[in-house]
Amino acid sequence: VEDQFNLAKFYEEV
Amino acid sequence: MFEAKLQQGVIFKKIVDAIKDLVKSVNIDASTSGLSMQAMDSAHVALVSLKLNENGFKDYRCDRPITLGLSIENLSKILKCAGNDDTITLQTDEEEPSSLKFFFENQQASKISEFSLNLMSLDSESLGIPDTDYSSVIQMSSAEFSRICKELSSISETVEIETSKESVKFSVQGDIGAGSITVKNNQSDKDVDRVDLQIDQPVKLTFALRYLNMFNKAVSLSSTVSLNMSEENPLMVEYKIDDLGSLRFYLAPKISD
Repeated sequence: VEDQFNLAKFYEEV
Repeated sequence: MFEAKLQQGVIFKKIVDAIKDLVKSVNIDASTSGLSMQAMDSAHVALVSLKLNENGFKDYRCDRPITLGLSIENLSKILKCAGNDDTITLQTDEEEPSSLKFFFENQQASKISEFSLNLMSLDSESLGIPDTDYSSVIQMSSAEFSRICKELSSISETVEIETSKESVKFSVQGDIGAGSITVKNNQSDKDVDRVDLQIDQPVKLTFALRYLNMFNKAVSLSSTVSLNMSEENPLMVEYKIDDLGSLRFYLAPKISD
């Protein structure tokens, strides 16, 4: 969905 | 050796019911401190995080940390065989278990069911979620929040949540028109009416209602829910599970123009 942020924008993969 | 016995097995059933529309397979990490699980939906827009403390179990033993890869669909099939009043015990005595045993016992211990669920090896794609000091925290009735989300999703797919010192406003805009529901601080002694706002900084964020409606399947776990927001941050929705732990959902905001 183009107008939806993704969690990877906020949280780092560990 | 890992064994965890939950007196109120129905809690485990409710947790799985609450997440089965969101995630397909999960890794449950068992350690001496308890069980934890983190998983994302396929689009990586929403994340569920479960923490169950060992002292919330009737019996709990975990000699060394193990990871249990489970298919939620298959887990659901097994849990359907557990009665709502049964105790549920998870158990394996292998170090690298290929399956997980489940025991369901009724109150009179007159009926004992035993199942073994084959485990999956899932690559862990977990995110590091820092402890966040949210600038807007709303505690309210989980049933009320669930109702607001359901009602507004008939008008639009997205909801704007705007907080201020004394109220929180849920607004929608759709083809048929627009609407908003404003909820004010309310120290009522009736759970369903009580609303507790802690607003250090007001926020205005927009979210997809279909995810919120999925999160609200956890309403049977707790009569209250907390919405935790900060600008430019995912929303964190938390259902505390009495003296056992918590089920948290994180949802990335929409890109507001």
